[in-house]
Amino acid sequence: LEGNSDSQPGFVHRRLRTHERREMQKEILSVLGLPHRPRPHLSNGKYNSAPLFMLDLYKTISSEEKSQVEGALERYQSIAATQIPPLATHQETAFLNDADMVMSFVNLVEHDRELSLDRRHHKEFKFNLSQIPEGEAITAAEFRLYKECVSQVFRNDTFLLKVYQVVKEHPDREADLFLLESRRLWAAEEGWLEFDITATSNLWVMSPMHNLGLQVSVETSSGQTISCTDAGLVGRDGALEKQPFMVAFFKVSEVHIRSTR
Amino acid sequence: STGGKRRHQNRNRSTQPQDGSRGPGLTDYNSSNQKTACKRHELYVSFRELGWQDWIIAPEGYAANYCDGECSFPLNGHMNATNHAIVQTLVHLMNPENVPKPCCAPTKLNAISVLFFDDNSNVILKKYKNMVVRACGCH
Repeated sequence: LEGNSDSQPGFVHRRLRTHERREMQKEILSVLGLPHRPRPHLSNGKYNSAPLFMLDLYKTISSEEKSQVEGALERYQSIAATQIPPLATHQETAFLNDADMVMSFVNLVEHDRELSLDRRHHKEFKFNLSQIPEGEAITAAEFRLYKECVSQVFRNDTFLLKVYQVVKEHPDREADLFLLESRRLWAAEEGWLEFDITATSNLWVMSPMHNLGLQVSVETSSGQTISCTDAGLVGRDGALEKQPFMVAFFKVSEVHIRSTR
Repeated sequence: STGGKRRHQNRNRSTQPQDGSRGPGLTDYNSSNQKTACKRHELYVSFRELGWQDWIIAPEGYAANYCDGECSFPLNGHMNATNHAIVQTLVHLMNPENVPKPCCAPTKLNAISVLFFDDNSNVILKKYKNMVVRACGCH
């Protein structure tokens, strides 16, 4: 009974009756491993950077599985044509080949503390990793931030951008931080910046109470801290397709615990 | 009892590979009653049709297949049922009350990836390994 169901045009398309539709919804949700159909909160129906990035990964996968993406692509063509699409790098494609699942996480909180106690500008980001399905282990995770070109004032300057993991928060003073990465950038540089946060996100999954988010700060070459917005880093108030997000690649963890007989 | 013409037609058909997309009812591998032979049925699942396009980003839909039909004796020259299905058919013939016929079930499954939102507007890209039936057989 071999057949070639890729011949979509000749495929049987027929309108489902109500009960068939309900049965099919139930069955597909169970195959997808979902208890109910999700109801995402989409701002005015437009997709931001994370879904666009994930759709890029999806195209990479589906080109292998010869699945249909045109319809989905059409929906984004108008957006993508005018925006800068977040393209997956080679490294991400390698993670993708190895992964069973990829998740992008919405940035939950973002503070631009312009004048903190020691006058240090920084942005905070938090991600909710509590919804990860059982048995999935993170093989790689990235924090992605879009940097735009800056205004004339800093045009010929270089920035030192630092990403910290918040280790402990204090009500009356600055939080304890652990430096994850510091990167020197040209002020005029524009594009996506990726930061490896694999170890940090594994900690957050294993110990949710330690998930206190990330902080980003920027210094000029003269050591002066400037606001992330002045440095061109796009935050929640920037363009949808340049919003910061986090992406994690998962693989079903091989450790199988045998149930007692 | 099906008469010369049909048998001739049968012979033609059995030499060609099964092509489900030519529509139901054209294949009868292993049952005397042609309409209910064990075969792969096709139905295109459109997520838009299911009203799910707000949370499933891609694909638009996918070619769903399922196996349905009778597995009964005699099997024709192709013998594409598994061995124990053949034995089960014979035992069923001897004791139909107590021994069920072999069942028509998937023999080959393919993966499909689905991109969708969860309740928190996070985006999930997941590979589902056994989502699409590629071939059926009698077990």
